[in-house]
This record gives sequence, structure tokens and C-alpha cells, in this order.
Amino acid sequence: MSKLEQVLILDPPNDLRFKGPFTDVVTATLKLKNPSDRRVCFKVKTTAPRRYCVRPNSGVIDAGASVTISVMLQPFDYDPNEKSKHKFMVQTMYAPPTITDTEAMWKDAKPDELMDSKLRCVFELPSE
Amino acid sequence: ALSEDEFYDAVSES
Repeated sequence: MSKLEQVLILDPPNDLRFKGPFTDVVTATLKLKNPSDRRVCFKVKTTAPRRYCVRPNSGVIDAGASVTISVMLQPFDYDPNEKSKHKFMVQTMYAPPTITDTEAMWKDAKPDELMDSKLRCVFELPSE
Repeated sequence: ALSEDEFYDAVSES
């Protein structure tokens, strides 16, 4: 199956780092840059949807524009034996000329129209 | 591998 290469430039590109202690909300920022000359729709997905609050969790990025996303890790009891296996995925597609129903647009998208990038979460403790 | 994970839509409200 042929797959489109991710058009957006992610910063950071591979890892989302969260600094402990995790007694309060910890925010990591993810920058999405659209270097193309077309509008790009994006959607953020995660393997642990209840642990994170993501703003915005979807949207449209104009040609040449950037969007900064806040990924807020909710407070939890950190267990040093449990290294995080959480992952994020940024799914994107080129925006159609008109968007009337975002949900339908994603649902009707063909697999070869979708692009995605995956990021791994890294938990850092101050003592480490 | 990374591709074997199940991904869900991220929520914007906690």
C-alpha cells in the first residue's frame, strides 16, 4: 500500500517530553508547521485518551502557517517501574476546497489520502 | 512496533 509522506513538520519530531513530579498538570508543546502551498487538516490521536488534554485536538493549517498544540498530561501517581508506553499520532490530510462536515471528511478519507506521524511520550523525573 | 498501537481521538477537555 502506497502511503503519503507526512507534509507537516513536527517540532519536536519524535518525542514528547513531560517533566515530573506529576502531581500537577504537565504541559508539553508540539509545533506543527505546514511548509506546503495547500491547506492541511490535522487531528491528534493518542493511545491514552484519558490521560491527556490536547488543545487544539484538530484543526486546519493554512499554507505556510504553523500551529502550536498544548498537550496536557493530567496528574497521576508516578510509578518509576512503569515507563510510559503512551504514544501520540498526528494524522493529516490535504484540505478539500470546502469543509462542511469535519467528521464526515475524516470518515470518508481514503487511506492513501491520509498522512501520519507518531510521537513517543517520555516521562522525566527531576532526580533522574 | 509503533504501528500496532491503538489510537483514539485526543480530547480537548479534561
